[in-house]
Amino acid sequence: SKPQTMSSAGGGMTGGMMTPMSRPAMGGMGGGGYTGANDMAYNGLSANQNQVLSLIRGCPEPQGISIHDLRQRLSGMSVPVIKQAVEFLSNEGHIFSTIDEDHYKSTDND
Amino acid sequence: LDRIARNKRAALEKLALAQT
Repeated sequence: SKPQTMSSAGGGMTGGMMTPMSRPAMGGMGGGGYTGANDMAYNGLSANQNQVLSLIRGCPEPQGISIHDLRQRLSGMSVPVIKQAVEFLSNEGHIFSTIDEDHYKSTDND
Repeated sequence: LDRIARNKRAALEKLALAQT
């Protein structure tokens, strides 16, 4: 006769540790849908802002171009719109005011 | 026209910051 000790070390059922491996995949870029040549085309600027920027870039004078001049060359764009664009560009560092808050020059003058 | 130079420097810094 044998004892037949079945050391039943079975039951390896580690409890239902269902670690959820699902993360909300946060893509690297901050949701910028850069889908090409729409209104926001070139560098994240609107069409108006780009027009203003290129005019300012095109101005050779050391004191820059005045809002008034911009307005004259951008017939069809109203002063508030121009000022808004100028303000945005200035906030972004593309342009800066020179002799007063009415004259602007671009930083990237190449 | 110190103001121009100062503003330009500030703007360039902003630009550099915005482009990072």
